[in-house]
Amino acid sequence: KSALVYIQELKADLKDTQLLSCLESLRVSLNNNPVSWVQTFGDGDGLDLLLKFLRKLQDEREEPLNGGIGVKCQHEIIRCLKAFMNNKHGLKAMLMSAEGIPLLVRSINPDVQHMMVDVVRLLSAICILDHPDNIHERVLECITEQAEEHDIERFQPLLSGMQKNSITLKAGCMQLINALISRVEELDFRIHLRSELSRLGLRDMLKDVRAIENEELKVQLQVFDEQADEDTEDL
Amino acid sequence: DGDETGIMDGLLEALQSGAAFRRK
Repeated sequence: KSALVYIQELKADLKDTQLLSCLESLRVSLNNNPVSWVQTFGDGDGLDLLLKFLRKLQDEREEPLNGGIGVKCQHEIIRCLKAFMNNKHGLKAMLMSAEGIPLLVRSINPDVQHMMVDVVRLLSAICILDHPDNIHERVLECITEQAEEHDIERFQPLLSGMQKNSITLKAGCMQLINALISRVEELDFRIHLRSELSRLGLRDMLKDVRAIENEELKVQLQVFDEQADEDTEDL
Repeated sequence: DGDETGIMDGLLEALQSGAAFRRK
């Protein structure tokens, strides 16, 4: 299928299994076609359509008998966005879109662990981009605004993710925490962010997490500790 | 210039291995 056919399908306002099947197929196409294909998809409103669907699905209350298809569609959109952003053109389009980062942040949902893993990983990659606009600040701003909307502490969703059984999710949350903190230029603010996390219980939580035998998680814990130690020394 | 692919894959790998954080 051409990129334009997908755009037509997405414009047709598909629902449930039809939408899911379209998104699954789109993800494969975004991953396997040349950059020019992805570019045609993006230039033809493809990104806007994906983001529009993501917002719509987030706003909808899922019918209990719907088999969680809305969440599956949301997750598939996240996967499509990752594939879309895997080249310079798509990445630029996503960063220029006003809705892109806020909607990714809005997808951080500790109740949907497999999706949250992909979202926090994607956001941590966005944080470490070499970009003149300090993208990590935008990510942190969006996390802050999203929390304010729900009247919760901004890092609460990440700490809730840390408390889930999924080791991959724990590693993903630590990865985003590391990405956010490591890109901050001011020593004081890095220390502030760590103390904010500790106040929410991260330090205590890490006592148990450190006992988990998992390479990916250990790497992130080591990064967290080393950076904290370096900052303490500098202070 | 816009043809570079695998950007996210590269960043994700660097993050997971910890390489993305070794800059000091």
